[in-house]
Amino acid sequence: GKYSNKKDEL
Amino acid sequence: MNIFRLIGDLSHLLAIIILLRKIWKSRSCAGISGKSQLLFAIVYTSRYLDLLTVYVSMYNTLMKLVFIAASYATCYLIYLKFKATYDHNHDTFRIEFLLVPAVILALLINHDFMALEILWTFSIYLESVAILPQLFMVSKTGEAESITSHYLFALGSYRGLYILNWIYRYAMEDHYDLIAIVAGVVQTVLYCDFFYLYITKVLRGKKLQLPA
Repeated sequence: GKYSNKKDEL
Repeated sequence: MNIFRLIGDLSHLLAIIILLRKIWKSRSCAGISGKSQLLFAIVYTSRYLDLLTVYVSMYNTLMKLVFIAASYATCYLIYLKFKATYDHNHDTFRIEFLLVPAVILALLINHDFMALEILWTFSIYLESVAILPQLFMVSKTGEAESITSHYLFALGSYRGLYILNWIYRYAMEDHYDLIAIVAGVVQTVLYCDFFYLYITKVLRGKKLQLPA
């Protein structure tokens, strides 16, 4: 999902 | 991970190292806005709380820890260790004018009304404007040391490279996050005037000096 997806960015 | 994000992250890391090294070597934080550094410490703390809840990768975890630790170390050097050299007379930007709107905006415009998500959103909004006290300080004193200019250039480039990363991810992975993109564009635009001065003056060996 979008939540976990963007957390890979700093 | 793509090349734009990697270079962006490395540029971000380089900026942090340049600043810490400059303060440590000169034993002085003259010309550096403590308020901007305080805002960055708030940004990293509120954004990287997910260290406690999700594991992405070793790279991700390490970089987050370095950013948090370095931002606290910088604040420690400015406000405690080299406090006597802190130029607070020129660091007069009112940070509540950035903090309060960032909180309100995060509560109004977010992906999900959940504590961690709102803190993440708040950190994105705050980061986009966190450099303003530093830029305000440079404009107030009318100049910046070359090393401070290099720091600002590396820090400004990082979000600019992230924009390329977001374009790449949209094209290749069909992934995008409007909140990060809009805030990242605002953040990069704020540096444009500085980028212009950096390229036309600092890179030609001149000091960054604003016209009187």
